[in-house]
Amino acid sequence: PGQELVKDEL
Amino acid sequence: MNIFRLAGDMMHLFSIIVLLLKINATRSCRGVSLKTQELYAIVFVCRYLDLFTSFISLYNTTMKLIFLLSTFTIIYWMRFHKVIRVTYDREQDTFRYQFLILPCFLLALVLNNEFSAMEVLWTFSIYLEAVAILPQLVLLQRTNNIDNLTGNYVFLLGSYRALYILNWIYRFMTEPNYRQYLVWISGIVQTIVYIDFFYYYIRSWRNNEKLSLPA
Repeated sequence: PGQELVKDEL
Repeated sequence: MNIFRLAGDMMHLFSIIVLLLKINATRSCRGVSLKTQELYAIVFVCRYLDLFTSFISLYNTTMKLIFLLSTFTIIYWMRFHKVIRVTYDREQDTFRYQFLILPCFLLALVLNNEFSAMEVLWTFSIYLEAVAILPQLVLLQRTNNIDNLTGNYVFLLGSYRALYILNWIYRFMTEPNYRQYLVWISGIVQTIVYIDFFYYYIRSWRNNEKLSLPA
């Protein structure tokens, strides 16, 4: 969890 | 997306626009470090491999493509453009960036969230971005007459990093389970790298003097 969240930044 | 994140991304976008306009309008890349641009190209290529594997939003994809395309355009101009390549400060831009690339890659091999090719390259890009501005800062130090646009370019890039820290604080407070320690530490290191530059930039602006960095 949280992994996809991280990747939404540029 | 919160206001700090959006403002940070816009600063990043403006910094690139300023650089593109400067080089294109003056037909000169004097004071611009090709090494920093090449490091950014490596950063963007390694980080945005997920363009092929996942779709986050139209905004996200568009920004990634803009960053990639603009960086490669600048590199192309500096290396191959008939007029522009002559103005490149080759003798001054001597930072040996292999000493940044190798340690960052080794660190990414050891310190990552998951030992897979994608994840190691992504982590490598995070570490490398933290130090990618160093050749540019060294070149600015060696340039006696820093033109306004080059100074503004570095200032906008630094502002983008500072705003991302505010974005992380905001997200940490508003989103449950939002943690990304490697990104935070690298981002703080990256912002610290700019502090010295900020000091001289603001001082020259307040005193109405031309920006120059002490060697």
